[in-house]
Amino acid sequence: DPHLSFMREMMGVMQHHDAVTGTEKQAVAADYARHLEVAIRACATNTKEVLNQLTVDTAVPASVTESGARERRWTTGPKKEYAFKFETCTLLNISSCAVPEQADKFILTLYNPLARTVSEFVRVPVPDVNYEVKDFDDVTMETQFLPVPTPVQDLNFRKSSALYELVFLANSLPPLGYKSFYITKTNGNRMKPVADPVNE
Amino acid sequence: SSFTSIGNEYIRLNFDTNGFLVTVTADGMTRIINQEFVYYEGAIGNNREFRNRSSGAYIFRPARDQVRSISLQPKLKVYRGNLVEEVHQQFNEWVSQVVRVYRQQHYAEFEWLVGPIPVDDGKGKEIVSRFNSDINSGGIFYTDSNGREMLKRRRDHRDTWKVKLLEHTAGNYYPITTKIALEDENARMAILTDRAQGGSSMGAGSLELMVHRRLLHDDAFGVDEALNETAYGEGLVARGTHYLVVGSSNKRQSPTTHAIERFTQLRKLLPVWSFFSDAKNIAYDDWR
Repeated sequence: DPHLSFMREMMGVMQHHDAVTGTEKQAVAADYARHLEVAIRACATNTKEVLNQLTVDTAVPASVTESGARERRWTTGPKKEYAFKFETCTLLNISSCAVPEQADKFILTLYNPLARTVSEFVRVPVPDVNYEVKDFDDVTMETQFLPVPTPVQDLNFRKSSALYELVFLANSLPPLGYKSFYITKTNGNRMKPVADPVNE
Repeated sequence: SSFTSIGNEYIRLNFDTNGFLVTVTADGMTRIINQEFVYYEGAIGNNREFRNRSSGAYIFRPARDQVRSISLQPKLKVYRGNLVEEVHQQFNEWVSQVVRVYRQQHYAEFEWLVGPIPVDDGKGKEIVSRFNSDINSGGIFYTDSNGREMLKRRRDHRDTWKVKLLEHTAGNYYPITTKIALEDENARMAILTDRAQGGSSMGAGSLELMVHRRLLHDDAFGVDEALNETAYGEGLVARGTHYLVVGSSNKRQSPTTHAIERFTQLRKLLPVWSFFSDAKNIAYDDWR
């Protein structure tokens, strides 16, 4: 709750006409951004708690904690518990995200906030073009790689090792629900995307 | 043909040999639609009386109604594949854009990247993405009200009083929270935004949205600071996306172009959240 309350307070501050329209002083705008960043990072704990309470069929019977709250953990039977860190990437809009840029294997969990099933094309910034995407049904998704456009002005402003964007169709994301995909780097020697010749 | 074409069975975009978008085919019709980046020079006032204010954080006041062109021949690169086709346009060293059409989607995505806006000529600039079409919309266009009701606008006109516009351009700019559109008896063009922007239709068949601003004078409305955001010592680089939906204006067809706009708007403004987890010590089968 303290994290969510902090986020609520920050969003409360963001209702100010200056915050909505950007007519505040530069330093104030930077401070708004800083507060929002802290609030979003704080709420990552909530995301982790919620998404780690996935229960699977073989879940160990839910234990009742001393507070009486039914605590359910991500369990795969008696042997191991996994608690994932679910990183949100606030720079995805400029094709930058630490986990896919550095990890050889990572899980992408997509949450659909709409009250109906949607299928969305997902773009993941990656340093290479040899990746495989699988869903939980062992289905390998069709993928396509596109170069991150790196125009002149971008070079100074985007600190990212991602040179490509991995595109795949995340289909049938359940309403107000989520779906995860397991993405692995492969040793394949997939062709890098080549621009078509253009008539000038 | 010498045109470069990307698209799918619902929407197809054609680019001419100069690198500009020239026509869009959708709903069985091909309309002339071109897109360009232009800019207004910001007015510099002495801020003494109300009418002589500089363009700034609180007001949009171009020095003149004429826009300046940004590029006469953007460089193109085209990438094709099963899931998405993309045209990468480089207009100049501070404006570029990726136009993409995903498989089986009814819209085209224009991801623009603008900045740092050069001001070494001492002039503030307000950058606009402008879509010009042959849709005979007259002076009528539609802007949304906070993502819901579409309000009918008429250029150089106000419904409730006889307006005399002293600032012709600024007087025709409206707040666009999510959508601006125009239509005639056959075709309709709508542009969805990924954030609130200023927008207008400064000519028949034309829609424009302001994507970035860099001004050098305070507008004396109180913030006492020019709207001149910088990062790493240079002007800020802004990146965002416009979604173009073109189709028949016939309201009896199904789905109507309006409906396609609404569904696209909902998906783009309440997008899927992505969460990444490093899986270094968990094998796929365990994960399953």
